[in-house]
This record gives sequence, structure tokens and C-alpha cells, in this order.
Amino acid sequence: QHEVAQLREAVGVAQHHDAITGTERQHVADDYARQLAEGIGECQDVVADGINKLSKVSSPIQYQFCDLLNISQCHVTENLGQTTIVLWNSLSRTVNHYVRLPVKDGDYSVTGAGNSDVPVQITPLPKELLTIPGRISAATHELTFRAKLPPVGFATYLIKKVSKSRPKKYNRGRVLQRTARSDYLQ
Amino acid sequence: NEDVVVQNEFLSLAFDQATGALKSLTNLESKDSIAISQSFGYYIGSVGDNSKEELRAAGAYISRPNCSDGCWKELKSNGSYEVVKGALGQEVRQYINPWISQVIRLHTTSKHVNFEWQVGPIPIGDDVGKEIISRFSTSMKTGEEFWTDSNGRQNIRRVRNFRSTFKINITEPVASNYYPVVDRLFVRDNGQKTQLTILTDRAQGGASLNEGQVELMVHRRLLVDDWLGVSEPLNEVGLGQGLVIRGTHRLILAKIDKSAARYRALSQASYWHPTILFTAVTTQESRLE
Repeated sequence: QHEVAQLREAVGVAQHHDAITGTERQHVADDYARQLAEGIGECQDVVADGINKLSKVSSPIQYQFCDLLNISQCHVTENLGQTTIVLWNSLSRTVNHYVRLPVKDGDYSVTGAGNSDVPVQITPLPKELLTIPGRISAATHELTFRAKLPPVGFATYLIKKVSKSRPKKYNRGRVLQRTARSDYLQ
Repeated sequence: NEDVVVQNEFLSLAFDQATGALKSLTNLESKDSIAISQSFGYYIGSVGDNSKEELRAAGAYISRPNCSDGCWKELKSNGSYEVVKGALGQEVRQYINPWISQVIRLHTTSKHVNFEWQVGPIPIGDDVGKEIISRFSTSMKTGEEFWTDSNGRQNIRRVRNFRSTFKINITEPVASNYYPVVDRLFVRDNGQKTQLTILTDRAQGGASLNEGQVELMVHRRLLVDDWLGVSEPLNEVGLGQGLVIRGTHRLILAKIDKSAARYRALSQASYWHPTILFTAVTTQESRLE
């Protein structure tokens, strides 16, 4: 309860109409963001505890989270050797979700339950994303795969970087490019 | 010289091959097809002098586009684009200008289109405050009406330049027709029985200012305090750089009677997207199991 309380209080504070509409001073806006971020961090421990309970492991697994996937930054996947990813679905129906993870260039395999091989697409990240101020990431590509998640449940996948020598059955997004006509630029 | 086509089994989009601009959207299930273009533009934030109510400046509390010489300022696209095609999805990446880019993505099994935009920092070298808009213009016969949601629950019918409870005198052609959009807004073509729904990923302001059009305000940077309590302009005082924002609009084109089921499910799936946890794999496969 105390771990959840921090986010609960941050959301309580953010009920103020300033937080909802953005009519607060900049330093206050930054403070709302700080409170919410700290609250989320505490709740992530609760989620990890929940997954450990559900998966009935003998000793609790240490989980990590990536909060900056919206700018394709994730310290876990961009220095990938291999990692396990757990996806928790809180909806009460099966969800098909396209998972997009920032990675370095290379080939990767994704294995699902029962060692099933999951199709993967590796795509270069848009150039404009790479130059966002404040983004600190070595990821230049995006690994996409489609996960099928059970109602109010979770699914686990193993993601592995594979050597290029393996046959090319790992799909790459083909980039076809068209640049502006110079007169258009004028 | 053909159009660039991005397609899956449910939807098809065509783009002008010279500029990468969106041209049409087709629902392959219902065979409905609309001409559609999407563009970015901006409204100039009124400066006023706050001496009188009518001369209030645009700021954190107020959106008041300066329409003295036309409201809408188009941000012409540079015309550069990339097309990415793969087994799990296809996308067109549009480079609008040095501070606006967008990826229009269609996953293999999706019944909606993602418009993932990145805007900012908004340049203010011209000392003009700006509100950045993403506008969709279609061939749909939508008349004067559109719908916005109320906190993601029921829909509220809006009519252009109209209020149901009093006779409105329009002095702000844009601001008077902007409404809060927390989850979605949509327009309908009753003749074709089709509906174009746009889901937002955060609360935004939206409107339908012309027939067949819908727009959403995605970013703002204003240089004057509106004297309603913040005592500073909406310009990240202290950071001095302006913000880069990223977000997604999700478009659904479907029959009117099919739209609600589709956008409700998609809205929930977007809002309650899966939580992702990572853990190092240090032991044998059995531990993974």
C-alpha cells in the first residue's frame, strides 16, 4: 500500500486544474512531472512483485522498466545480448500488441512460449527522432514484433541478438527514399 | 510515377509520389474510400494588450488566434519522405520542415492508421507565438457538425458557429469553434454512412472549421502572459529552448454503425497498453519457462 500511495498522492495533487490544463508556471509543471515520475517508479516495484507472484517462481526475479520508449530510448534493449520481456495485459480480453523496442543495428530473434519463433521486423529509426534534445541512446533501429496477450494476464518472450551469419529469415524493413526537389526547397 | 500505396488486408492509403502527401484512405472491408489530405499549420497567438476583455492575449488560459489576415497559416511540406515496408508493417515518413516530422504507420493486422508526429521546438525568431495544428481535409460531406467526447465517455454533438443555449455572436472564428478533445473527435458523412474518427493520446483542443475537415492542436508556444493568473507566457520560462513533443493520432474510417465498437476497443487498448518488464536471462531456458 505505501508503494502505491506515492503515485496515488501525486495523482491527487495533479487533480488541480493547473496540472490538467497546463495553466501553471513552468517550475510547477516540472514539479508535477517529478512527483508523477517518482510515483510511477514506486508502482513499478508493485507490478514486478505481481508478476513474480503470478509466475510462481521460486525466487523473485529482478525486473527493469524503460520509461522513455516514447523517444525510443531503453538502456536494456539497446545493449542487448539477450533479455526476457514480460508484457502484462490489464484488459479483460485478448490483446494483439505491436511491441516496438529501440535496438542497435543487427539481427535479432524473438522466441515465445513453447519456443515458438516470432516474426520480427528491424527498421531504422526516423532521423528526426535521433536528434531529439535530451535523448541519450545508442539505438538506431527499432525491433518490432507482434505479441498476443491473454486477458488480465501476461506473456513472456526471449529476445536474442543473433549473428549475421544466420540465414536471412529475420525481416528487415526496406527503406525506399525520395528527397525533395531542389526548386521545391527554394 | 505511380502513387505510393501503404496497405494491409483492412485499409489502404495512397500518397502522392512527388511529395509524399496523403491522398486517399480506403476501408477494404466496406469498400468505402475518401480523398484525404493531412497538413500542418499554425495560428498566430493574439498579443492584444490585456487592457480590455476583447484585447486579451493568447496564453496558458486562452487560445485566441489572430485572424486579422486569415487565421490558418499553412506549413508547407518540404516534400522529402521515406517509405518503409516490412513483414509487420508499412509506413511513410514525412519530413515537413526542420522542426516537424511525421510517420504514418499501418501495421499488418491493424484496422486503424497511426499518425505519429514530432513537433518542436517551435521557432520564435519572428517574435510570433504559434499554435501548431494537424488538419485532415476530406471529401466527406459532413455539413456543419462534428462530435467530441466528454472525458472519454459519451459523445457531444457540436455545430459550427452555434450554441444550443444562446444566440452566439461570433467574434473569434477559430476559438469559438474549438472544443476539448480528451479521447476522440469524429465527423460523419450521412450520405455514405461513413465516419472518420480520430483518437488522441492526450487531451487536446479540436474543431471542424470547414466541410469535411477535422483538426487538432498538437503544440503551442506563446510569448505573452494572458494575465489570468500564471504571470508568465507559455514559453517554458527558464528552459529557453522550447519543447519537442511527440504523440500519436489514430484514424479509423468505418461505417457509422461499426465505428463506436472499433474506437472504444482501440481507445482502451491504447490507454491501457501492456506494461513492459525486462529481465536479464542468466540461466537456462527452463528458467525462462
